Amino acid sequence: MRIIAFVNQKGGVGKTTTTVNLAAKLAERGGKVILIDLDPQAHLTTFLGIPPGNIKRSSYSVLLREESLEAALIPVRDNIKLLASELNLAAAEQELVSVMGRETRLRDAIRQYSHKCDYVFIDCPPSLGLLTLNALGAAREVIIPLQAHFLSLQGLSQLLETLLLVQSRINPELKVSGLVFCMFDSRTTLSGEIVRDIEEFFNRQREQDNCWRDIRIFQTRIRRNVKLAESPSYGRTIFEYERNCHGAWDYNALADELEAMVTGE
Amino acid sequence: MRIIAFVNQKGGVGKTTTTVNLAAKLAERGGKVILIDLDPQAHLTTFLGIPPGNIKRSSYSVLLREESLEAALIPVRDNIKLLASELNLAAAEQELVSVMGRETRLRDAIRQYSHKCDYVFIDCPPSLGLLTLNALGAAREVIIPLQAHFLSLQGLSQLLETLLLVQSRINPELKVSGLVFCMFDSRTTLSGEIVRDIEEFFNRQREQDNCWRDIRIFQTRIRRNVKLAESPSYGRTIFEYERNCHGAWDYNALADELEAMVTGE
Ligand SMILES: Nc1ncnc2c1ncn2[C@@H]1O[C@H](COP(=O)(O)OP(=O)(O)OP(=O)(O)O)[C@@H](O)[C@H]1O
Ligand SMILES: Nc1ncnc2c1ncn2[C@@H]1O[C@H](COP(=O)(O)OP(=O)(O)OP(=O)(O)O)[C@@H](O)[C@H]1O
Ligand SMILES: [Mg+2]
Ligand SMILES: [Mg+2]
Repeated sequence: MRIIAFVNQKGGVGKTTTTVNLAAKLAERGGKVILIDLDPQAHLTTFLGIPPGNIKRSSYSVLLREESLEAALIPVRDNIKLLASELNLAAAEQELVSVMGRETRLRDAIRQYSHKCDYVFIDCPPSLGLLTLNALGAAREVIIPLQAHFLSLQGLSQLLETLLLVQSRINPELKVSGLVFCMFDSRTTLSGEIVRDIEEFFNRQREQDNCWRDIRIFQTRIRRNVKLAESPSYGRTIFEYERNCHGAWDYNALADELEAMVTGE
Repeated sequence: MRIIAFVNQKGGVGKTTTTVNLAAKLAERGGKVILIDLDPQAHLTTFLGIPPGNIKRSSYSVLLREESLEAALIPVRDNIKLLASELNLAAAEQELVSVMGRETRLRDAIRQYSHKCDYVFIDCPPSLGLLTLNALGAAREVIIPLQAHFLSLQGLSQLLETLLLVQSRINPELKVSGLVFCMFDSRTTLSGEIVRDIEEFFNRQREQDNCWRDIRIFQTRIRRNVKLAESPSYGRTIFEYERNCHGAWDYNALADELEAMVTGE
């Protein structure tokens, strides 16, 4: 079972869009997927056509130990179950502050889930607070969606520092397995420069012993494509909305790369 | 003095880019501007070419009352002073949780500042936590940068609810004065539909007594333009980087609209 958190504290870089569409393709190929929405804005939940206002059992109740993961999961597609978010989730960060083992609530909940599952994907909010820490405490792998813009680069070193801390204090298994460029526009020189900067940065770090030494910069670039921004307004994944567009091809190719990775399973 | 918070908990919609470039144009025209960076990612600070790591006095120290606003301001351009952010700012949210009057720390600091100033602009993080609440407690006006995408629409009602709460409990003067579409791509039908939805939504609310009844949907659309994404990598505003591009023209037009608004001053 691969447990992957999609993390980047920079807002609007494609975390939710990548989590949903990658999961959809893997599920289409027969993988059993659990999606976990840890964003108080509940975009993953909305994306799949579920109104967050109607949720009775959510990631909020699982983090506060009122529900088991199994009881709170909602089947949303063939092979996909969702742990939905609700707006109260923002309150969970404050409520968890003084609780023992506050960062490992989600990990405990996933461990107690006894059914067969191939992938657990966790969509994170744009911050490095307790909700994201719970995702990092539960995950075995991190994938970083990144926009090839200067401001998106800024937060990368802070993100890596946080990952090191989590690895040394909360979750020794955690490793950064991939980075994927989203909303990519290959016509601009800016995107080419940023890709080069990133590849050089990580290549220099290969010899060091840190949780991102084996990071894979995915060859697949998710190109900017308005269909990817349209599909959530119909509560549909890109494959349900428009199978013949860049967005669908790019996430299909990304799913190929993800499956081809040999993990330590 | 106009105190304006640029708020939207949806990530990556153009808050920082709008705060900086609008301020730059108003300052060019002779307005005295104070910029306040309330985002722990310190993107406003980085955008202006200031490395957040070197900051001694920041919005963190002002919120925790260790410094006055006057002592912490850094002159960054003609007519522009910056209250920088530092990475510790994320810790301020946790430290302020149990403090009396935690939402009005920034308001108090601005009130004690006695020098002449035409605009105070506050850049907010992508969340509705204590840092954004401090901005809303201090501001008289809110401008909402919005991307014409479905997922960006989702958070709008939650944002308006939060603004109502702030107005009734912390800051009765607060009003939503404007909404500006950023990263706008008029070629897609999606953007036209979203603009229509937004205009209809707010036109229906004109009769009600709430803090957004007089909202102005700015006619200026900030079009998607790679120059706006390139300029921060040089620590420059769009007017310093490339005066002859859509980005510079659009922010110039937005400054015109902002100045033309008759406020309750
Ligand atoms: N490749 C793409 N091309 C065009 N639009 C995209 C693409 N990927 C995502 N989008 C759109 O861009 C916006 C940001 O994407 P998304 O919400 O997935 O990012 P996020 O990182 O999850 O944001 P947040 O930080 O708010 O959680 C959304 O409106 C989405 O529909
Ligand atoms: N009109 C535009 N055209 C093209 N790129 C833009 C435009 N406005 C902003 N950008 C770029 O898009 C990204 C998001 O913008 P920005 O950082 O200003 O949004 P934000 O709302 O402040 O994000 P956050 O929620 O992370 O604070 C940045 O990389 C920025 O350079
Ligand atoms: Mg998201
Ligand atoms: Mg910002």
